[in-house]
Amino acid sequence: SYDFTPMDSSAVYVLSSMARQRRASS
Amino acid sequence: PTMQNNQPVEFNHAINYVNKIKNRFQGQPDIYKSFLEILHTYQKEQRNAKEAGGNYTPALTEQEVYAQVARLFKNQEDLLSEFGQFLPDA
Repeated sequence: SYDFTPMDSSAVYVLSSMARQRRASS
Repeated sequence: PTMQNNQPVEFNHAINYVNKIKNRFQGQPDIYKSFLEILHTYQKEQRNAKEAGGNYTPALTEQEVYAQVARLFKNQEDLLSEFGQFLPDA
């Protein structure tokens, strides 16, 4: 289930911005 | 256009990954909480560094983030290797 708390959402935000940064630097 | 196409992929990957961790550590909420704390510390450090315009070295490097997560996710090799796919310069 996708029962996300605000804390979960911010983890998703950090992870996806990390992935973007990774792509930008590769 | 490329960025718009790639962003949802990264976002979906992140959602799936967070969901996987939540499910895996359902009985150990402290592990999941620690993981979130590591991520937030990393993000805060990155933001500090950005705001200081190169005059601040983040206290938490990508290597340290990876090492901390590795300690947390011991015996969960799949979660750790997937985490490595998110981390810049891993």
